[in-house]
Amino acid sequence: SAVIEKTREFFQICDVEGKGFITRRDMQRLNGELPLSADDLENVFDSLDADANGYLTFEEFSSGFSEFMFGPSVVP
Amino acid sequence: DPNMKGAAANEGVLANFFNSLLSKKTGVP
Repeated sequence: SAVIEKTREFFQICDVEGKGFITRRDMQRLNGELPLSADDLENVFDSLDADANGYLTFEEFSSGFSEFMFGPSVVP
Repeated sequence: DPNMKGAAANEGVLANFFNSLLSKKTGVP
């Protein structure tokens, strides 16, 4: 779908090396490219890193993005 | 609830982040 396509594009902006995951360092690299402070990027990373293992997988990234697009998913 | 406040603040930061990525992609500031 178009959303998955977008998510993949965004993921690749963060994962410039194509590792398949995003680290805190990758996030800080966006500091110069996006109008967000280093603190903001740190917060973004922490919010997306659901299991707090220091790696953002595509799944974690995409669930954060779909939450932003469609609101928090309601788990019954 | 301070936790809720933190979550809301983070949501704002996330929205800001994804919006920035969107404008970066489309070239619209």
